[in-house]
Order: sequence, then structure tokens, then C-alpha cells
Amino acid sequence: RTRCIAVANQKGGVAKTTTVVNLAAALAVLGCTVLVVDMDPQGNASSALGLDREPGSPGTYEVLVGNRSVSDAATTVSGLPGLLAVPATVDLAGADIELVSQVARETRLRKAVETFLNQRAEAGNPIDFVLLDCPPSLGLLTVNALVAANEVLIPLQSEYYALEGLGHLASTVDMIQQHLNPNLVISAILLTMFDGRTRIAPQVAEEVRQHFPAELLEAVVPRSVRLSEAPSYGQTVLQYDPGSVGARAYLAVARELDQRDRRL
Amino acid sequence: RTRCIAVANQKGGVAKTTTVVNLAAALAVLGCTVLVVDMDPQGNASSALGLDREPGSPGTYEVLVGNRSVSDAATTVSGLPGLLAVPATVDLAGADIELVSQVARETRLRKAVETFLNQRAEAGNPIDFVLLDCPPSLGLLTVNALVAANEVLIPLQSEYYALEGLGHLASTVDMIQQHLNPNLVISAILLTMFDGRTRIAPQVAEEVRQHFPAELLEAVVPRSVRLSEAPSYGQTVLQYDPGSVGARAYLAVARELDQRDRRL
Ligand SMILES: Nc1ncnc2c1ncn2[C@@H]1O[C@H](COP(=O)(O)OP(=O)(O)OP(=O)(O)O)[C@@H](O)[C@H]1O
Ligand SMILES: Nc1ncnc2c1ncn2[C@@H]1O[C@H](COP(=O)(O)OP(=O)(O)OP(=O)(O)O)[C@@H](O)[C@H]1O
Ligand SMILES: [Mg+2]
Ligand SMILES: [Mg+2]
Repeated sequence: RTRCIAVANQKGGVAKTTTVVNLAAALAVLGCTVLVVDMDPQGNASSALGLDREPGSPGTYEVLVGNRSVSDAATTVSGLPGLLAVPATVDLAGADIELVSQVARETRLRKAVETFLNQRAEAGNPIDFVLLDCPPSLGLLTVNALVAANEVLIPLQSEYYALEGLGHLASTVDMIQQHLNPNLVISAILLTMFDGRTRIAPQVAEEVRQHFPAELLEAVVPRSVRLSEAPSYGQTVLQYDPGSVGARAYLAVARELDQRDRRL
Repeated sequence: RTRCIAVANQKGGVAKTTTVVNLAAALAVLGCTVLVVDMDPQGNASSALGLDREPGSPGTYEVLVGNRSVSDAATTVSGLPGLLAVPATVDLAGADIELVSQVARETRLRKAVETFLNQRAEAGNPIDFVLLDCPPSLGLLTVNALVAANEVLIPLQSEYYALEGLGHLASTVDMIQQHLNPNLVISAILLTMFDGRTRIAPQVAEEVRQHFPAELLEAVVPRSVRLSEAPSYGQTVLQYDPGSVGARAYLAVARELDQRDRRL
């Protein structure tokens, strides 16, 4: 069974993209087959994976609004066998508004991903993980991701504002569960950019442990410059500096997620 | 003449809120009268200023969707004379979709702010600066801010992804200029979380200097833990640690903006 994980948090700059890109690479290194879908019009995940983002070449926009298939839009990622990705082009910025008046506006991604997963399973080449990189909002692009996914991974920056949005995100997941996707659970909360020397980071960790003890991952991603340098080379940190603390952290996240399997 | 500045960037986590809150405090310390409007449903600026965010008490949502006046919704900020703020409650999260089908959906904030500014001017108590904290998206809340403003300040994190979104933001400002607000200019680009020891930060600075030499502010805000600690006390950094490098940086930003006046 394919695990389809939406990496979501409406707070901006909490390492959603950094988590999708490096977790995908870590899972691929551990032998999994992974599909990344870039749902963010900024297209940061697409550029971090070195993908072509020419407007017009099929990407997430064409899948959501133009009825193209995921197999048309997905491309391989150089240097990372086992990893496929659907890029985001700037056209995607219009999708939030364009989808408002369309039929089945919340379920378009789910249909497209399900068709693709079935095709791959029938061909004997199943996908193990799908990772969806969400934009920093709770609009129709994130809703599509939460409807397509069966679990949500929430990256949480270890800073003060991080906790403010968590309640709102959790109630959005509840609402999606009730009306659109009964399978959806918050399966993991990942502390990112963790700097134990600050006063705040351990406080945020403690606060999250009290409210979401089962979801909080043991693995924590420390603040590390190598993580923010890798995308400027179009590489994941696994390729850029495999021995770095960032690479090891995302390998630990991959192993822990693999072992925990989604909570049933 | 009041300067109305939208602090905007669709990239998340680049210090939009940190800039609005601390620049407002710095301007107030320098003797200006400032109105802050929190346009972000996350309400981070509201909580950083220690404002009450009870759902139902009038805030930005009631001004945009419920036709309340800014003078009804604005409250003073304790500890900072000269500073007023309109808080954001979680109702605001629905405004993006709710406004889509309303009449004059892009100009609601402008009308409300103009009425308030005229009232204050007639009462002999004019507002010097209005600062609008935008969410990390280019939806109707940010569009309302760009229509109400006469200038845009773009906080730019000194990291790789920062440059990717700049072109898209500049073309959105152009589009608003052509169709909705001919007065609008990008008046300032502010480098935030600048860490000169990294390889990337100076490269980003150089790249911006080439494309936007006139807009790039001399003042730069370095990465500093005191800036991220202040909001957990409901204070600006000017109150929390007035001698800190973060407080001095935002005072320098305030002085430079005041001197440059918006480009005509
Ligand atoms: N552990 C880390 N250490 C240092 N820098 C990091 C780390 N994780 C992410 N970053 C950097 O922080 C910035 C924000 O991360 P990223 O863009 O992945 O967040 P995001 O949540 O995807 O943002 P958005 O809300 O805009 O989509 C980036 O410049 C990234 O390189
Ligand atoms: N100069 C700085 N030094 C250290 N930390 C900073 C600095 N500026 C901002 N921060 C911290 O970085 C995080 C992101 O900043 P902030 O929330 O202001 O960005 P934003 O652009 O408003 O985010 P969003 O896109 O979610 O609205 C916050 O935790 C903030 O405290
Ligand atoms: Mg991102
Ligand atoms: Mg903000």
C-alpha cells in the first residue's frame, strides 16, 4: 500500500520544501520508490530537484486544471534513481482561483494520483511513498493535497509563532476528515531548524510533546547551513553533502517514518 | 501625506511580520504615528503586539467583509504610544474565498483606510505611516493590501529560494499598478536574517543589488535570537531589548525609510 503524505503547514518558512525534497531523497537512498508532487506555485521543490519549470511543459497545473495524467507530467530526478517528480510552474498560481468554480475542485489531485498509482501497481512497479509539498496557505491547493493524502506530516519550526498555527491546521485536517477524506490522520510532527542553544526551541518541543505526544517524531532536524546551500546547486543535501548533520537527520526521519507506518 | 506601505512577499518565513512589528515600533519611538493592519489570518503581528484576538471582537475581517470602520477595529498598543493596530482573528482565514464573489472585492481595505486617514487628518491628528502585514500568498488579502498601499516594502531572506519568487512578486505589483492602483511602487527591498558568515547571503545581496539597485536598502537586519524571542513576551524587540542588534537594525531601517520618502 502506497503511503501518500501531505507535508503541510500554513505558517511560512518552516521547512516544508526542505523536508519534502530531502526526505524523498533519503527514502530513495533507502531503496523506496517515491513520487514528489510540487503543489506550491513558488516551485521551490521543483528547482531544488533540478527540474525543468518551463511554462507549458506539463506540471501540477496541467494535472489539476488541464486533465493531464500524472504519468505525462512526472519526470525522473537526475542523480536519484527511484525518485519521480511532478514540477510546479508559475501557471499554478492561478489554480487556487481557477479551481473555485470547477466541478470536483477538491478531488482533482486525488483522482489523478490514484490513477497513476494503479497503473504503476498493475505494471508491477509500485510506488512506496508520495510526498506532496504544500504552499503556506490553506487554500484549494493544500485542500487538494489533504484530500489526496492518507497522512499529514507537519514540519514545525522551533520558534514562537510555530505553535499559533498548529491548532488551526489541526482543525482544518479534522474538517477534511469529516467532509472529504475520512482516512486522513496527522501521522507525524517534525521539529525543524532546531537550535538547542536557544531558550525557545526546547520550550516549543515540550509544548508539542504535551499536545501531540504520539505524533511528535523522535528525529529532529537541527539548523544547518548545508541544508540551505544544497538547493542553490539543484541538489538535495543527500547528494550535496551526504555526511552532513542535515543529511543524517533526514535519513533518521525516513527510517522512523518507515518503521512507524501510518497510525491506523 | 500618509505613507501606506504593504510589507509583502509570497515566500513564507522571510520576516514580513517581524519587519512590520519592529519597524512600526521603531517609527513610533522616532515620534511618528503609525497604524498597523494585520492582513494575515495567522495573526502573528496581532500576538506580537499583545493584542486581543477573541473571535467576534472587531478586526480586519469585520473591516473587509462586515463593513466595520477602521476606527471601530483599531486598538492602541500598550507600551508604545503613537501605535495603533487592527488585529486579525481566525475568521480572516475565510475572507480570501468569501471576497471572491463580493462587489469591489479588491478595494475594500483601501476605502476603509482612506476614510480613517481622512477622519484623523480632519481631527488634526494625522497618521504618518500605515504598515500592512501580508500573508505568504498573492490572494485577495494581499491584493487588498497592494491596492490600499502607495508603496511596497519587500523583506527578502538572504537564502537561495528568496530570489525565485522576486520576479513573480514584481510582476504582480506591475499588474496591480496597471489595473487597480497606478500609484503603487516597490519602494524598498530589505535583506533580513542576514548572516554574513554564510556563502549564500552575500551572493543574494549582490544579485539583488544588480536587479534592484535603487530599491535595496542600505540597512540590513542580521539574524539575531533576540528578534525571535521578543514575540513570546508579546513585545517588540524595541521594548524587549532596546540595545540589541535587532532593535538597532530596525531603527536604522525606520530612519532610512523616513529619509528616502517614497520614490515619486
Ligand atoms: N534545518 C535547516 N537549517 C538551516 N536552514 C534551513 C533548514 N531547513 C530549511 N532551511 C532554510 O530555511 C528557509 C525556509 O525553508 P523552506 O523554504 O523549506 O520552508 P517552507 O516551509 O517550504 O517555506 P514556504 O512556506 O515558503 O513554502 C529556506 O531558505 C531553507 O533553505
Ligand atoms: N533577523 C532575524 N533573526 C532571527 N530570527 C528571525 C529574524 N527575523 C525573523 N525571525 C524569525 O523567523 C521566523 C519567521 O519570521 P516571520 O514570522 O516574521 O516571517 P513572515 O514572513 O512573517 O512569515 P509568514 O510567511 O508565515 O507570514 C519567526 O520565527 C521569526 O521570529
Ligand atoms: Mg516551500
Ligand atoms: Mg507573517
